Amino acid sequence: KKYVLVIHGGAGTITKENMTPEKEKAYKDKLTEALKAGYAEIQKGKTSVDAVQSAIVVMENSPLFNAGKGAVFTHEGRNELDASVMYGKNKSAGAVAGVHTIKNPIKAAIAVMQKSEHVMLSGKGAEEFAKEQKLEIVDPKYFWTQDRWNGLQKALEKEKLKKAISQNKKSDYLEIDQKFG
Amino acid sequence: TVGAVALDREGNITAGTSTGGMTNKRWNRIGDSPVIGAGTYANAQVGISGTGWGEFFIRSTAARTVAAKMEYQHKDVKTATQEVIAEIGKMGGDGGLIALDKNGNIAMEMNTAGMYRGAITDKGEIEVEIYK
Repeated sequence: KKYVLVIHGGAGTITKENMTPEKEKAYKDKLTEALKAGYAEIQKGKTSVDAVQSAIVVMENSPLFNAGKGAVFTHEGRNELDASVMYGKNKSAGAVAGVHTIKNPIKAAIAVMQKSEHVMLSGKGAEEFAKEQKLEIVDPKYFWTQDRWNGLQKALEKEKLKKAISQNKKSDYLEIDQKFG
Repeated sequence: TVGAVALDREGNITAGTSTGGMTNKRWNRIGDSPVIGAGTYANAQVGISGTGWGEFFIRSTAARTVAAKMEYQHKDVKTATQEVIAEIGKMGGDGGLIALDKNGNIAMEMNTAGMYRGAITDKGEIEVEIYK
């Protein structure tokens, strides 16, 4: 078989036990939608950059994945996004890091790659650049989802408990298993 | 984290990655996703996108190492990707990598319980998997 597009939506402690059939179907449907979106670009004769953008935008716009809408929260309760892209033909590359208002960070990474002399822009500057490039800017509230908010509250609780235990000089056995992107 | 690697009709490869980072992170911590060579890399031969414990992917320059193993050691995409994931595992890190080479061969490797992943062939055949 000759593959033309491969995608991922994150890795971690994903097992049958912590998945409902409905949720599993939703993930599979969204991954299929992303593959079809990227494949359509290739079929139209567009570049692999277009195919990657289309596939990733589908996942960024879905609350199922930790990117774009559905991104996890920082300690301060903000959604902070990063993205990057590299084009193999000429090894051009672009990235944005620590942005809060760019609806589709992958588009910003592509804009950095194609429309600037830089490789990585971060924070407010990256957001200003995206605005100049006429990319869609959204209120940070757009990225807020209940599931991810609950995830942060759980992590904060665990952290509090861990701190309390360690202050009591007891074992430091509680792990925070929220390290995944 | 989400990612994609594509091969177009001209035979050119692009890799991309996008993420919301890590729950409860502080100090403007940035992981591997926006770091070229760590979470994302592409050349004329292969494209790679990663997901996992970012610090380990940065320290092992994961994505570039897959490409280097193919370029200098002439390893195939699957072997190169498996080796990098194994090396990350030995360091204590975990996660997964997807890769696509110029001949349309793929690798989707992980050392975690699962990874949301999918691929499509030039004929439009779709494969989607979640668990290991």
